[in-house]
Amino acid sequence: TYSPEPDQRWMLPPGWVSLGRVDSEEELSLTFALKQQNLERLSELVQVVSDPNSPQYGKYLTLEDVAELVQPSPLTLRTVRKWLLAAGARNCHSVTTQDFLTCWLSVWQAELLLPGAEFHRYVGGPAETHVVRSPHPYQLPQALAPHVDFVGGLHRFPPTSSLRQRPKPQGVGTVG
Amino acid sequence: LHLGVTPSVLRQRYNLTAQDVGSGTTNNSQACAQFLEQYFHDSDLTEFMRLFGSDFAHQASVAKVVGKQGRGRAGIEASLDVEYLMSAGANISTWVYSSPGRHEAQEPFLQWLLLLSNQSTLPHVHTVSYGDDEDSLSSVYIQRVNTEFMKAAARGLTLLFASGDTGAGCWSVSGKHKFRPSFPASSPYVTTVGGTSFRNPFLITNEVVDYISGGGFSNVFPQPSYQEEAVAQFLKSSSHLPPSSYFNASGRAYPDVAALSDGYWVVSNKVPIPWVSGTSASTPVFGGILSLINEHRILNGRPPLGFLNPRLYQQHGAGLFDVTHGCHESCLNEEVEGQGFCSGPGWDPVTGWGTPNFPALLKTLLNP
Repeated sequence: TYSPEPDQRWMLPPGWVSLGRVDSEEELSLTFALKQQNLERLSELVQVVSDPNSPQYGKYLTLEDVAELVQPSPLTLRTVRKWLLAAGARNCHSVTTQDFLTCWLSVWQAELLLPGAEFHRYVGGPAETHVVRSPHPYQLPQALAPHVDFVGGLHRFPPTSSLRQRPKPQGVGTVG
Repeated sequence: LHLGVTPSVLRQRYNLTAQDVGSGTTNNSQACAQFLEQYFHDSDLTEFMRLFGSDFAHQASVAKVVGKQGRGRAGIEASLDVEYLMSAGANISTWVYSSPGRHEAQEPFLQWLLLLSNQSTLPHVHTVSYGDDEDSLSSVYIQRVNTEFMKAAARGLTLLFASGDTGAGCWSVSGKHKFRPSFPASSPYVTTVGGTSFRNPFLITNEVVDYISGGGFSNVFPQPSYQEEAVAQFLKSSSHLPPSSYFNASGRAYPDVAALSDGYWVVSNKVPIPWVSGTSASTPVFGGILSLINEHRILNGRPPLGFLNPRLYQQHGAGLFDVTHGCHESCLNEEVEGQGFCSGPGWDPVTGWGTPNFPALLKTLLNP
């Protein structure tokens, strides 16, 4: 196995509290980011449609054009689906570009599928949000390395707002 | 004289007349997205427009809400996003994306990216208030999200991200202080919006740096060719450069533009709240103004602006008020004494090219 995100920081954000491990029979929805194709070509296309001096300026791609360009290879699609179904994943949903796959699994299935992962429930943030995350890094079978970028839903917590209400500024002179 | 930023203060500062609103006859549209699990209430928008929206035509409600909206208390950020996107980009169809009600094991921002990859028809302009320290995210995640922004740019979507509210940021790497860039602000495929203040908070004057305005240089993404000249000019001419060990001068530099981020009035849960500040405020303002420019482009048979940066830098920020006074915050130590970068003539890593002067910006972005 290998760790797809060895440099993903794992730290409980301030204000979040662990409520302990999730029951192994609970259901989880995880998102798998599949490796795409033709990214060099995509980068070139972005340049030409965004450069006012280019004859292609403003001639944007449709979502279907982008899908045709970047969608994962048939081998990737087949390999990942086989791996997930063998692990008991169900209700898998893809997107038009087919480079994301969201599936439902039981906690015990997910912990078997992603060695090292251990799902805990946390609560925090201004809205007392509940999330399920793994405080330990996950691994993937080495055979998946050419096919999966990362698995979403394990480590990153919802962001917090940085808006502030400042004290009323001191009047310049007297403000009637 | 004014007691804080309202739509009419903004419209006056950025030279928007009562005629500068959407025509209501095009397929133009705009969206704001926030991932704080906050709710937005239409009734707040109604109250906000009753209080502050009488001198410009505007839509009374949002056109579409993506993600469940509950009956929970409204969040101030969700309220602010919508109220100022619909005040600057007035009378333009507006979507709100917020992610309450998603499954606990999902990442709200990732779910938004999946939405972008799954809907053929989306608004042209998206303003997003989300950011994390670059160093807290895995490189595979950052690179993949950056690819998702490339996909959006290829489709002609304009993505605007807040530059962050911690100035240059600060962290310690093996005992030495360094500035701390944030992502997605540091992606080369989005337009990043910094923040300014009025020189006099009670008058409509020229703008100076808001000290919180996020800005700096990426440690992950190399400098894109479209901004090399502008950044080199800044590094050559700035008289207040921090020690070079604090930042990666060859990284993607941001922000690209700015707008007022200080002292907003917001209506949330029916209560008018003053002095709200952050680049989450400047981002929808700049986004709304780009939507107005898209409106004119569409009416003239032109495509929407799409990924703006190559054009913005090519035009050397024409159509923007250049902000040349003030510095943003950074590490509190003897070496830099809490000061990060300082603004200067032309582009700078605190306010980018500056803030929108609508008639001039429209002139430079209408054709081709």
